[in-house]
Amino acid sequence: DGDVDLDDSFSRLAESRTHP
Amino acid sequence: IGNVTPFYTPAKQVWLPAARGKGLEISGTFTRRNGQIYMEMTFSNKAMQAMTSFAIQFNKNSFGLSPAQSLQVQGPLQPNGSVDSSLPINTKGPVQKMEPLTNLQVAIKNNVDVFYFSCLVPLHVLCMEDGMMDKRVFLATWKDIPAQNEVQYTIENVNYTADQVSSKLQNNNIFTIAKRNVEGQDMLYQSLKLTNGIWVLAELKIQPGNINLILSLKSRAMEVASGVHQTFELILHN
Repeated sequence: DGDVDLDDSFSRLAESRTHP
Repeated sequence: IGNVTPFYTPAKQVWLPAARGKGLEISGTFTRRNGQIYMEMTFSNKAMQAMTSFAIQFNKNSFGLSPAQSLQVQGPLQPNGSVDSSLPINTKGPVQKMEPLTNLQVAIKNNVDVFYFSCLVPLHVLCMEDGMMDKRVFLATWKDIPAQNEVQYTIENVNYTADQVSSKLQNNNIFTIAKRNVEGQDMLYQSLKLTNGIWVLAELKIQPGNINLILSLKSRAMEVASGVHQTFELILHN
């Protein structure tokens, strides 16, 4: 499901920006 | 409840003091309604003769702003009289980059003389209603724009929750595409599109118990970043 992938991508982006 | 406001229109400022307008004082501001930019002005006659035959012209400017119709001033404007005028603006005029970017030079003519003044156009009136970037495009663009094209600002003293921040900005065409919470910290991913087609991507970090927000901006045209930062400040402090 593309939407689930997108949701994951934003979560990963937010994670990576919190713990670079 | 009670914290959500519609589009933010700054209070009118004096653009042409009467002393420089041979008795004509002009105060004004900019706003946006139904996808249309307006220049809202009040003309006050502080001279001892009636004023007629008003007209307006813009100098070339960064965003091609141009009057969409002739200036309508109900007249004649009698001594001690005052009248409001709302001028629709389009973005089809000649473009020349100004310093600062949102500077607009204006000439106003009446039966007395021609007067010149400059004003600053708040950048959010140039934010389009279709500025919500597709999620997939946002992720790709964020990754694609190199780190050196990212600028960070601290926005101090903001007493709103992430949802209030989001809705205040959305009323001004700055759209939240995604919201994530990482260890109690809210992260908003946002986009806006300026009338000239420039997209700006934003990340807003809101830490619990901290009234200072961290704004990161990415764009392929970073000269707009400082204006966008000022716009966030303006909206979140009004």
